[in-house]
Amino acid sequence: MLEARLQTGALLKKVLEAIKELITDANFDCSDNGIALQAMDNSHVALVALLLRHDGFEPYRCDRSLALGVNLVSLSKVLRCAGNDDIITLKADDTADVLSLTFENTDNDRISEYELKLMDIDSEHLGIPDTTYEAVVQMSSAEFARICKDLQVLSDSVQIDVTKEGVKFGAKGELGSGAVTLKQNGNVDKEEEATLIELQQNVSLNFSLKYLVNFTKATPLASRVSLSMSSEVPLLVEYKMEAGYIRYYLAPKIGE
Amino acid sequence: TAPQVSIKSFFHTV
Repeated sequence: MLEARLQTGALLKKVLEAIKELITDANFDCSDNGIALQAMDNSHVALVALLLRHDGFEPYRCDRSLALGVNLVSLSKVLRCAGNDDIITLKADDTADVLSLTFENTDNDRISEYELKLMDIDSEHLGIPDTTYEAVVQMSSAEFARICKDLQVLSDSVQIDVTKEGVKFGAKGELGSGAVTLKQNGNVDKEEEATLIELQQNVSLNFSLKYLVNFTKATPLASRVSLSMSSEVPLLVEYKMEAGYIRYYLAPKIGE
Repeated sequence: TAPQVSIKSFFHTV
C-alpha cells in the first residue's frame, strides 16, 4: 500500500497546475523511491517526467510498486478543495481502485477526506538516455516565463541561440520580429537572477512557443530553470524542487 | 515554419 504525507500540500497543487494542461491521464508510479510520472502530451511532441522523492514526504510508505492511473483534471479539481497550507496525505491499497486524499488544516481542527476513482492507463514508457548537452543555460524561471509569453505575441516558434556571451531568444512573424538576449552574468548580486551558461558548442534551435509557454506553468515550483540543448535532439527544460524535479522534453522543429 | 517532429522519434519505448 501507499501512504504519503506531504507537509506542504501546496506543492502538489502546483505540480498539478504544471502538468494538467499538457497531459490528460497518467500513471503515478509509486515505489520506495517516491512518486514518479512520465507521460507524453496528446500530440506526442512533448514529454513530462516528474519525480517527487520519498524524502519529500513524512512519512512515506510504499511496500510494493503501484501504478495509480489518474485523470489529472479530476485530481486537480479535488486538490482545489485543499487549502494552501493544508497537509495532504495520499493513500492507496495494493488492489486500489481509488486514491484517498486527506487534507488537514494547520490547526488540525478541519479534516476533509476525498476519494478519487482510478483508471487503467496503458501508457507507453519511453527510455530517456543520459545525454551530455552542447549547451546548458541556467536562468531565472520568471524571466524564462516572461520571454516565452512576450515572444508568443510575434510567432508560434522561437529560435534559441546560445553562445558563450549569452542566450538569444528570437521570434519572427507576420507583424514583425523580436528578440531578447540575456548576457551571461554570473557575478550579479542576486544569484537567483543570474544567467549561467555551460557551453561545449554554440547551438541554434527552433521550438514551438505554445509548448514552452505551457512548461512555464511550473514557474511557481522553482525560482530557477535550466534549458539543456544539443543540435537536433529534444530540449530539456528542468525545474528542480527540494525533493524532486519536473522535466519537460520538447522535440525541436527541424529545418525545411 | 519548420515542421514539428514527434518526441517518440528520439526516445525508445521501454
